[in-house]
Amino acid sequence: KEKHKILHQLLQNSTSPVDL
Amino acid sequence: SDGDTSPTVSMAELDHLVQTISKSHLETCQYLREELQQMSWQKFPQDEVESYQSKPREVMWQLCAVKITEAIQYVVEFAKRIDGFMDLCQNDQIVLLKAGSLEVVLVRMCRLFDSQNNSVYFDGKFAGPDVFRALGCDDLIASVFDFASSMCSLRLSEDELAVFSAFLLLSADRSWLQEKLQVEKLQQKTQLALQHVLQKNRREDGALNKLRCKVSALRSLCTRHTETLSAFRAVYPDVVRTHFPPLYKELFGA
Repeated sequence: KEKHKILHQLLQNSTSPVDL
Repeated sequence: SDGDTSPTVSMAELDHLVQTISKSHLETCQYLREELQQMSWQKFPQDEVESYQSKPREVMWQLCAVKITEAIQYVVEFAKRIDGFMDLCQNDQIVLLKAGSLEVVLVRMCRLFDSQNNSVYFDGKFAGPDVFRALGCDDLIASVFDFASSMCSLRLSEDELAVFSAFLLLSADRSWLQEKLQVEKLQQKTQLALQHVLQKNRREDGALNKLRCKVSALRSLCTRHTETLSAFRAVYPDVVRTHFPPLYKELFGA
């Protein structure tokens, strides 16, 4: 999990930290 | 595909699938169609081209890594909105994104590509391959431009681009998948949707095969990107470690 920390975060967030 | 395992899907279901994938695609494209129409397709003037060319190699690499990472974040959001993707186990979600997100970025690039001038929207204006000379990988850049140009020549509509992108992301033949069968089912359904949208848009019979050829071209480009990155990292390990976006390193850094 540590290896893909950001991907995990992006997948778990209801919206990604991009200004969609 | 094996007829016995192909799912039975009604036309109405396929229509619905195409609609939802297209909606997700449009909601998660970095640039909206209206924005693209307003773009002046302005090319970088020569002095600005030279300014990119004279950047140190590592600075240009960092800039491109940032741009690729921004584009990939939108692709992650697209994947999350594909029916069934979030029902896969998290290992498989990550495997599919690691293998497929750059492929989708390259496919989406044709929306931002000006075939007449062989240039792509980058950092505010349209850039030809010469803008990327400082990266030190002219062959890879030329291949990426050739790919974008060949994608453009297919003149895919937004719904065709959307379903093709979903089809790429749901590739069941990626290494390290834990629930391969589930991914296979999703991909087969997406392939039916792709066939359906191509027929509906009255594409010629060979259209699906042309897209299948693009899959192998994309795989080769992504492999070359990884190899080129690893050659760069061998020379500039500290630059990659301290200045490259963490998401980019997770996806490609190994």
